[in-house]
Amino acid sequence: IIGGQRARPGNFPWQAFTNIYGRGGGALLGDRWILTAAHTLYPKDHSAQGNASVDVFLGHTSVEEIMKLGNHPIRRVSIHPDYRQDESNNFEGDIALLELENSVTLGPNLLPICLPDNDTFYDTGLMGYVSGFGITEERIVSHLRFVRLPVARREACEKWLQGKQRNDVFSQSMFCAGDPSLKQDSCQGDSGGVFAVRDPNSDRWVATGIVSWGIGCSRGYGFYTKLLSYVDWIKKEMGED
Amino acid sequence: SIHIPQKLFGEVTSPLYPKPYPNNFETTTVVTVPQGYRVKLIFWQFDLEPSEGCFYDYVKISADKKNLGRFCGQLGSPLGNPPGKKEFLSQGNKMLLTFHTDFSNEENGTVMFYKGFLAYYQAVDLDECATQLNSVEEAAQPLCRHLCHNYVGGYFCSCRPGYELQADGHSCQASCGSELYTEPSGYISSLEYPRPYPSDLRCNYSIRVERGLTLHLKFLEPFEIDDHQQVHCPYDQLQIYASGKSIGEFCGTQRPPDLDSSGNAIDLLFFTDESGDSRGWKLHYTTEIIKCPQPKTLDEFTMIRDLQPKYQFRDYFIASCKQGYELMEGKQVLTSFTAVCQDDGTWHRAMPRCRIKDCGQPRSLPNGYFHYTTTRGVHTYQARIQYYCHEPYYKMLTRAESSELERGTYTCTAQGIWKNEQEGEKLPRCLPVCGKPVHPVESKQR
Repeated sequence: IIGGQRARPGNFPWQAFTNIYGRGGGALLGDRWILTAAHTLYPKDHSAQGNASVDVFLGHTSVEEIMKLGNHPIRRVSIHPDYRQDESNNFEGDIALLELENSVTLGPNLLPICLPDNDTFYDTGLMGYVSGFGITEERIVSHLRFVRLPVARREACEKWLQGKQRNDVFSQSMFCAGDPSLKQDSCQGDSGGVFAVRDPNSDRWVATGIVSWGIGCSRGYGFYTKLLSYVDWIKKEMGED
Repeated sequence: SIHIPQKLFGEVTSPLYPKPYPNNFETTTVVTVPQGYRVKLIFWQFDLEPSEGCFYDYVKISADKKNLGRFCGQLGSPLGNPPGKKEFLSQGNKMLLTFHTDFSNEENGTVMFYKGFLAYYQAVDLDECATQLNSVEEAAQPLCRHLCHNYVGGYFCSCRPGYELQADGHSCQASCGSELYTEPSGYISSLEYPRPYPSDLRCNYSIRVERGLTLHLKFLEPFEIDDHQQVHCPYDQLQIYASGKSIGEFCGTQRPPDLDSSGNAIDLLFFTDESGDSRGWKLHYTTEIIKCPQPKTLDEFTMIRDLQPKYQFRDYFIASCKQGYELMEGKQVLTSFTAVCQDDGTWHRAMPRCRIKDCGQPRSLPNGYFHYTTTRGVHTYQARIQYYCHEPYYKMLTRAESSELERGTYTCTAQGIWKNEQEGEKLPRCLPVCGKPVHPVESKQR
């Protein structure tokens, strides 16, 4: 997290800490599902065939403490079928679900987040929070940090990408957040964590995006998997949960 | 003589019938039917020369060495002695018809023609026993010593109880070694009672009635068995055993007391010596069905279905419990209970007890807990608990029309199962609550 601040215990109780091909994040859905980015399991430009161990930790803001609480074994990994590991410039379908072997007991430091049900969560300028154990200004962190970012205008992000002469795919199943004028962003190690907004109508926190990709950190916009596009797939994978 | 082959029925006619019979003729027809039958004969046609005393032409009938009549003339005519519709009956199985004609049939110089006769005979059963009665009257030897039974074509003899038919088929000899009485009531007496009993008897009278019946004996007057003033029953004696146990030996003129055996088996042994002239004994036995004590419950929760005022052998009662209680026989739980009244007047099973149903410790609710809304720790019939979810992290899943309070209420039912009114045994579900951090991120600095 660039330009953010240290999270207090219970600020982001859905935050998961993953260690697969490096640090990553995730969010708790229900009491036995972890939502994360597919590329934390199948990184781009990586020859690994998904046989790395998947370690998932929950329930604390300290890396040391969260690991002391123990790894949560995974029963099943589900990668979205649109995800293409071999296309380094295409993060379409960058979403995955991890089913835990055992349900977790919820408490103040461990609670699930909700899923979006309409497009208003993606209105331009809507402020959201991104949290993670990823790097901050070239430093690795030992505590969970977060940053508050606005949902950016799609056209601005497209124009920004064109200005960078990049051919990265920015599809309708993604959205961008941040601002080139701000020194705030998510960064490496935050992937898989969620972009969370508070719904003032229901007073609930809703995960609207998954930290997916960006060009550098804090030099423009960050790109997120748009969860509203994948709610049906998530529900299908989770079944009656 | 003409012997007609033995048949059960047939006809006898005069020669040349229905043409005029010949003169100067005499023949005797012998009608025979099987043994055990009599011969009955009747004339259907009769047309013979009439004469005073049937001197010229006649038919003579005889049977059993007796002459049954001499007949002539015509049916319906006053002349001669026609037989009319008279039936002739033999005592034995044979009847003889003698037909006689003289040298001519003239009347006032005119030759007359007579057709003769047509008689029909049939075999009718001979009641040999009736014959025996007649024979007794006539002081002849009876066919049967005791009892005679007629049947069509014959008879047979039998003897009174205590006697046995001998090989000759009509004699009876005292034989009372194994007399069995199985009717629920009846009379038993010494042979020939109230006339003197025979000598040298070894009689055994067994009464065996159905299980569940008790036998009662009552001796009738006169009671008279040869006795001696100083020695107990030295000559003749009556021994009584109830269910194999001796009740006593009796003789003299004092009849035994009425006896309640409380069993379904009595044996009477009657021994006589070679002499004596006592009249013997007679008893009337009756039975009464055994009764069981009135069933009584051991607690206020036991119920007896259709309680009867009396219970006797083979009757039964069904016990059950009030709602919420279960039948216990010792430490064993019963699904039903039936007790049957036995032949000794006892119930085949002891009365059960009823124990209140216990639903056991309520199941723990994942991510939830429960409280007793009735007495804490008591989980018997009608106990009630309330399940809750660990809020605010979990919330109970309910149907649209139901509240968490309703969904979480469980009662210990009469079946011994915790049940919710709407969902039955199924436990409620505590679902995770999403998006409600207890300590959400806040920014104070502006």
